[in-house]
Amino acid sequence: MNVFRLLGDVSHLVAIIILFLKIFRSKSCAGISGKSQVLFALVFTTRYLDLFTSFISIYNTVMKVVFLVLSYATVYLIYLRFRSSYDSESDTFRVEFLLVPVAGLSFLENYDFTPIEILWTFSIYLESVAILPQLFMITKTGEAESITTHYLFFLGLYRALYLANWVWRYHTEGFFDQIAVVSGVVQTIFYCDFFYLYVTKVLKGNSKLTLP
Amino acid sequence: AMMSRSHDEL
Repeated sequence: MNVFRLLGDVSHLVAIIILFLKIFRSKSCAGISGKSQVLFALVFTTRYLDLFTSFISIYNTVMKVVFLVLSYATVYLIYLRFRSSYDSESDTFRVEFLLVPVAGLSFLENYDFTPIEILWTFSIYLESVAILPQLFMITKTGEAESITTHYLFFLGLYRALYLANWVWRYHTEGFFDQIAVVSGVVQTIFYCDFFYLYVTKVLKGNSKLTLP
Repeated sequence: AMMSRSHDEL
């Protein structure tokens, strides 16, 4: 464990909690892409299959459980509890265009052709594109509540911090996980234009992000 | 560089 990874996990947790609380307290999921949240729940499900088979640390187990519970709870809030506020007309990204290539690639490019490893690889590739329905929805509606932009900021920051963690681990222990690093770079690049808008608009105190 | 994944990262 290093400071970059710890900050990354905290940033990830903050993002997930921000989103859950925003929906739970405002009793509305307006502007939120349910499709992205389903993809994130799928990412955690396929990545944390070893939750019951291999114990790594209390921290590892607790964080996996928290991520799984909060992501499924968020999907529940969007599609069941507050489904009347779910804007399905704006959440139209064709997720099959993500799932099929990601599934195909995880069979082609992985470290070990076993179910656990292929599902882990699937979760890594899927996570790098899971935010696209949400970013697409924002470009389609042309705006996002500021709380949603804070969620996206911490979510994008988390993988950027993981990139720093991999640079650090490469230089200190020679560790290099090419699949995770390449996917992490792609994932973080998708946030770049959002980061620019976030810094230039939201942090200037605008109530919400409106796209030009 | 090693090509492996870490099992302790989230």
